[in-house]
Amino acid sequence: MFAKATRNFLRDTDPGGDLIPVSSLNDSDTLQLLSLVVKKKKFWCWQRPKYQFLSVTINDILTKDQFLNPVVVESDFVKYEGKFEDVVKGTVETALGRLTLNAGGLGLVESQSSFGTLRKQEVDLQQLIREAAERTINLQSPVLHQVLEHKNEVLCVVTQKIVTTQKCVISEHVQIEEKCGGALGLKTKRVEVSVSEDGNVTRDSNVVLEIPTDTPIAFRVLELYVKEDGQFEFCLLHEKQGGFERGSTDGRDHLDAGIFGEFIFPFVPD
Amino acid sequence: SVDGKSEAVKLTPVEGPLSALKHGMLVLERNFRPFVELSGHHRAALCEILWEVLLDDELVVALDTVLSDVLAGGRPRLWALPGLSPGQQQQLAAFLGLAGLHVQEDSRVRRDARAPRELLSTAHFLVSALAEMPDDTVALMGVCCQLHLIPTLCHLPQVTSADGVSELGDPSLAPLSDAGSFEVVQKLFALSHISLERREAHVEAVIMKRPQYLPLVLYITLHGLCALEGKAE
Repeated sequence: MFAKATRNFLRDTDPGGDLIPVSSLNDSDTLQLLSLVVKKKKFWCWQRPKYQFLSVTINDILTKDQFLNPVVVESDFVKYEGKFEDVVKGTVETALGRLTLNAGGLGLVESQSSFGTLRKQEVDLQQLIREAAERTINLQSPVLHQVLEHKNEVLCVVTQKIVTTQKCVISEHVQIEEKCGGALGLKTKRVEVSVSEDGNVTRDSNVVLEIPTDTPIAFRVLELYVKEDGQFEFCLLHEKQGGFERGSTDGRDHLDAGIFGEFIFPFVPD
Repeated sequence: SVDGKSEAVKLTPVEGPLSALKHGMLVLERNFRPFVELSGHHRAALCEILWEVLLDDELVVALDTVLSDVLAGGRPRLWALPGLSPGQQQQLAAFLGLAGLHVQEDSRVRRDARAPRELLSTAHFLVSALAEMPDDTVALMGVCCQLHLIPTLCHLPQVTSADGVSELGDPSLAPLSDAGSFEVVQKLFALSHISLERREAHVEAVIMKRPQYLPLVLYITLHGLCALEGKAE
């Protein structure tokens, strides 16, 4: 539910951009600037990469006494109010009404969202890059052991986050409508986000989440390219891919790209 | 190879008739062969649980996460997945069991040594495409399953001309003659950046501008579902 609300938010405010939606409220505490995030490379070209938060920052894996002290810049991001009409609902009702399905229903989503005023917190990149120039990562750090085990994972650093400035309520409404003399059960599921003015929830909802002020709903990362001696660089351009300096593998199994060629498999894990 | 790359560029979905996809349909059928080769009982069970999963897009995403983790060499825990109800976890476990995985008592997922690796990667191939479909598309796909439209939709690129036109008189397209079914398919295609219009005795299917991977993702899922329904032979 939270994941859907944040994904809708980015679809509206940053389509095709670099911001990544936060998919779990549980990640809010660990999502701090300079936090380490593991990016799992996609198997196939159509997939979006997945991110997993580590509960440490880059300072925890630097060689001793090499801490980074970034300058943080804060600014207004946007006041966000969106309504996502359920464009398929009417059509499907018509079709199902005519075809009188006995199916157990279908889940369709209508979202109406307002995260209120949002703030952007970001690291001053120029200063960060300058300061990081002489630093090295301790590759013996226990935190890195598991990341290094998986060859299709890339270490990233959080450099920007979008946070709420008001309490918000995310609610899910599941409605079951009986049609055609009870022959058809049509289930619709809606996810709504609204600013909580007085802390009261008046809607008749099946599930309600209240998210507090300062909750991150989106973030941006920079990939790290880490050399065998621990020196590292931030990948500032899209063409530059992060990772660890080492051999290669891939996990395509038997699947046949055939004439699709790299159309299906363009991204080979490094 | 350089030649392979240029061939791939030619096949990337671009604005134009749906028939542009037909050259890739054989590849997709071949990739879903492990589904077709399952026993009838196994395939029916997998198909049934997938229909349930299609009604819950959060479950699709969770399934994709677990399968990706396992294929990357991990042993994920079902109860570590955020926001899943016990009922959803049961559905997830049922699907994983049929895809060749075993959920242990501590909820860790591991591979069943007896199950063929091809089945697992084929299941992931399908689920990863489902997980990338836009909101509502998965539910519409579920409706198409219930309306038995999947084989028709798989066949559509094959009978579409270079102008994007296909004749409704073609027996394989008969289900599209029904106005209700057509509307569902039209919406499903629109969400996948394919325009589908009916003009008296024919339909016109055209991939829209900047389709990204959406038409491909749609056809991967259609072929996967078709193979599971046993209609791919």
